[in-house]
Amino acid sequence: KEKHKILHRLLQNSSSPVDL
Amino acid sequence: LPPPAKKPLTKIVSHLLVAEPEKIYAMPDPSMPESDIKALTTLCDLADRELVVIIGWAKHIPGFSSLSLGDQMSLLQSAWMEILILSIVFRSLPYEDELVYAEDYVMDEEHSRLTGLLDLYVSILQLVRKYKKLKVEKEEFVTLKAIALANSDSMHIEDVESVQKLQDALHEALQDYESCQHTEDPRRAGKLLMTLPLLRQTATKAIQHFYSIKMQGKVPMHKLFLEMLEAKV
Repeated sequence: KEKHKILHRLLQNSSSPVDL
Repeated sequence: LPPPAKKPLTKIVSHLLVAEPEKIYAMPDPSMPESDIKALTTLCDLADRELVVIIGWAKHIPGFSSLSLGDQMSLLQSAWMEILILSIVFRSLPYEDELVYAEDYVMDEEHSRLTGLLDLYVSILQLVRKYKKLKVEKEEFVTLKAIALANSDSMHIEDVESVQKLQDALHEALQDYESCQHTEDPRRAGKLLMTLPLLRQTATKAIQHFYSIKMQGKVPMHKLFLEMLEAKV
């Protein structure tokens, strides 16, 4: 995860996720 | 009797339509002289901004955000180029032998040759022709994009069962859509799914090409694009 810092950060910034 | 309730699966397709990102533009730097380096710089910058949008879009796919953060990362790291290419393909459908990287950045064969992107041009155009022949609709395109993400065959998935559940839900949404909208062709969902191997093959080529450009070090690349490129090789 340390190597993929930006992806990790962008995924953590939640924006109204939808669940099944 | 009340009308039968809409199946939740049809809801997935309508949800994916709403989640479709806004257009983004390539905006090539007007102060830079025209060259292959300028074209590649423009494309890498566009891809970097599109990646941010794709990550935001993925979170709106029903079920994606319930996966672990690690599995969300693994799926995106495997499928991002397929998603980028599928979007180029869909934008290029109304055009003749041109690839619409963005509405303000359309490349023909000659431009692709000069940029060293002829192989990629030929492969993407093969996909465009397949979808033109099928007259693929926006509903199908958004569902296929989500399927490409869920079906990215990452080797690092922790919770295989949950990813399978996501694949099944999206697959069912596509089948459900086709059985309602395309009763004339009972094999249409299969035909659409059978385009995915060429998409995978094209994305692999694109990754290899942009990785070799990165190694040559002549084209500036933003951090997210580099991060995703490195995750694939």
